[in-house]
Amino acid sequence: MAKPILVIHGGAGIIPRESLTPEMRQKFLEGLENALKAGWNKLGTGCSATDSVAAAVACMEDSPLFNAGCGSVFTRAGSIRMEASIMDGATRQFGAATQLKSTKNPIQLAQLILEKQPNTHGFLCGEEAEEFGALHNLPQEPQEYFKTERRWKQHLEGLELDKRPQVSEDFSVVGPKG
Amino acid sequence: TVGAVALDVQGNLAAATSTGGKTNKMSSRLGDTPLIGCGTYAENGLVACSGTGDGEFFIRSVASYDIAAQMKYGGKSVQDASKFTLKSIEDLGGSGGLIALDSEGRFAMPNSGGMFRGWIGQDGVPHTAIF
Repeated sequence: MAKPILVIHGGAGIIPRESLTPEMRQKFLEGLENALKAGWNKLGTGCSATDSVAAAVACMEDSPLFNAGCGSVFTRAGSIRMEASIMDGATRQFGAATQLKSTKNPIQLAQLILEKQPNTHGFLCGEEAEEFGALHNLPQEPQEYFKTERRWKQHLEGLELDKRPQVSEDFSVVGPKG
Repeated sequence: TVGAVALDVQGNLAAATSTGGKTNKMSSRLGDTPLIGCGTYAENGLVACSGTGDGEFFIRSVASYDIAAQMKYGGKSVQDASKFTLKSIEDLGGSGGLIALDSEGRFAMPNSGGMFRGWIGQDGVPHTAIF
């Protein structure tokens, strides 16, 4: 019997230490704790590692703090496009999806693909991917569900920077990097 | 981007990653997150890995499998392998972070300048950190 363990991340290098207020810091730490507990509720009760990582990631997708699911960043056009993947180390099978705009929890779609058709259609894209999820009763949401004020502000700031010729190609100066 | 790696009581590893991409990306842009071997990888007896950061650099580095390959063929520890991979990403001009967990429960969380991260083990006590 192995000793179960779960490790998570919620993004890297996106907020300078000096600009992270104590309140925001606390919110992020609580968001991480919630994700750890969600994953541990699976892992600690004997569920699979695959179910555990999916639960932890879905919890962060549901939080507006993180750049995934609700709280995702905006495209240049002001829309939301999400992607996710999951891999089972036991079988080395995977499920992945990209160009998602209405799937509430992209990781659940990736897990569905892993469970249903990993060897024939492991990586799905766009509307057909979301239709596959909807067919299996995965919750769908309008684009408004995923949008947050904080991300919209980053989007507008990025567009302003984009207008400046000296930094027009330097996306590294703006917000999350994916 | 968010991600998770886990080892269950059966000794099985798994990895998952999800993202909205990067701010003001072109709508058709694909990142490393859904690409197995780049943003996500898991192999029993070896390692599970999830990445976050400059996606194109994680793709160029085949980052997640790069960690697995160093451990598989070079006998490196998960800490040394993940540190080396992140360094190679930084050398290319990218930045970000990784979480990697081996089949013995040892893990590494290297990052360029801070990463929201956490872990929980058998005692059920969550541990979190940012910088």
